[in-house]
Amino acid sequence: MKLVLAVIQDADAAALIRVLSENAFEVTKLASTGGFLREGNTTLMIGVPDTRMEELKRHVAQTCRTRTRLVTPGVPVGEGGEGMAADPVEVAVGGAVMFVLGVQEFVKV
Amino acid sequence: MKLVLAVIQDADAAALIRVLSENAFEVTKLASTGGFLREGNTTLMIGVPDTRMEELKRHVAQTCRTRTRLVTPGVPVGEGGEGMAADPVEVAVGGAVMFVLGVQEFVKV
Amino acid sequence: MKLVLAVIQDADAAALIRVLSENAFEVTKLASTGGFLREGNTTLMIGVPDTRMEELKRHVAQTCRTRTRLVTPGVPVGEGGEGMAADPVEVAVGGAVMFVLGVQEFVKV
Ligand SMILES: Nc1ncnc2c1ncn2[C@@H]1O[C@@H]2COP(=O)(O)O[C@H]3[C@@H](O)[C@H](n4cnc5c(N)ncnc54)O[C@@H]3COP(=O)(O)O[C@H]2[C@H]1O
Ligand SMILES: Nc1ncnc2c1ncn2[C@@H]1O[C@@H]2COP(=O)(O)O[C@H]3[C@@H](O)[C@H](n4cnc5c(N)ncnc54)O[C@@H]3COP(=O)(O)O[C@H]2[C@H]1O
Ligand SMILES: Nc1ncnc2c1ncn2[C@@H]1O[C@@H]2COP(=O)(O)O[C@H]3[C@@H](O)[C@H](n4cnc5c(N)ncnc54)O[C@@H]3COP(=O)(O)O[C@H]2[C@H]1O
Repeated sequence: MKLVLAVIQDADAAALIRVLSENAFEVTKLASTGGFLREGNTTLMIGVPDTRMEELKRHVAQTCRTRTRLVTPGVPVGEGGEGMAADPVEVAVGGAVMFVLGVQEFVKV
Repeated sequence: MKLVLAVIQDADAAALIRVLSENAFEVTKLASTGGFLREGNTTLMIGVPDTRMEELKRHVAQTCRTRTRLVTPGVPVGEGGEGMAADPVEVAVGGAVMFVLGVQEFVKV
Repeated sequence: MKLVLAVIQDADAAALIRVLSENAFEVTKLASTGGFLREGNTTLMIGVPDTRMEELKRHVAQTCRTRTRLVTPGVPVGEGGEGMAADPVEVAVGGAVMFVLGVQEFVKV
């Protein structure tokens, strides 16, 4: 058993959760916020048997899109920057970032 | 030191946190959502010395109840579901699901 | 790659996230609640290369402050205790509690 913590964009969360549930993956959703853009995103916690890791990665890759955001340097996106006249730059936000952790024990009560 | 991520039902969260605090376990609570039922649940993060793992499992088993939910197939619980005439089915929701992770280092600042 | 789960006080969250972003650390923020004081706090999830662990610990130690809270025994802070006449006691809340986990695989999609 592995525990995957996947940070994805809110825009892909409903579609990915549906695809995973339809393929008998179990998922828990946590609301989160990106440190750099200060915008809401989604962290999924997915306990998955070792043998299904590649299948999980495939579903995530097929469902989550890379997008770009316009960011004015020095003004965090979430704080609405009046007055900072610097030119906006494009920042790519990936489809998903996944941390795969080893599970020493899985207990269902 | 182990880090336990325990997904429990909201209905058991206050009782379990009280029992754990009274028994000198330290707990951090994260609001979460179940992927299948789309209903709110609770994820507890508990850093626990290896020697107290069995005691923790006992408190969780004694405090968290299994319950059943009526679900209309094809209509996620959290979304209301006018018009889908399929018969509802009973889904068991366990008392708790626990992922036990090894902690390489524990730092208090 | 390590995954650090750091529980910090809300009062230090914005400053720490800014310091980490300015030093090219990537961070995801989760809203959380302390089990004992029942007050909101912040859990940061930080995927960090092994070689930068000490630098990360330094930034956390320099940015997060220890504070004390007045607590009336038997009355959880978050629940406003009418009538419990016990004397309040001072509880120290640390700057940060960090769990360092080993990452078996890091995947960017
Ligand atoms: N200091 C910096 N300078 C310039 N550009 C920067 C930057 N920090 C981040 N970015 C860019 O901004 C995007 C959004 O970052 P944010 O922190 O809001 O949202 C992040 C964060 O919540 C999470 N994340 C990514 N790497 C992480 C890590 N190592 N640890 C924890 N969370 C991570 O995944 C989300 C998407 O990350 P992704 O890498 O696809 O996309 C990132 C990255 O392309
Ligand atoms: N491997 C895992 N990784 C991450 N999180 C996990 C997990 N296993 C369980 N969870 C979390 O624990 C909650 C309770 O799971 P439990 O298996 O007791 O109870 C489940 C299970 O009995 C049932 N269920 C889940 N997926 C199903 C599916 N594809 N088909 C039929 N029943 C399903 O519905 C109940 C509620 O599921 P829900 O997803 O709303 O809520 C789940 C989910 O948030
Ligand atoms: N092993 C662990 N596993 C998971 N999360 C952990 C943890 N150790 C600490 N935390 C998290 O870090 C917060 C601050 O903990 P700290 O030990 O600095 O500061 C603590 C501690 O000094 C004190 N405290 C906690 N439990 C206590 C108890 N049973 N009796 C007396 N004092 C307690 O109250 C402060 C606030 O505690 P609170 O629970 O509200 O908030 C905690 C909790 O959310």
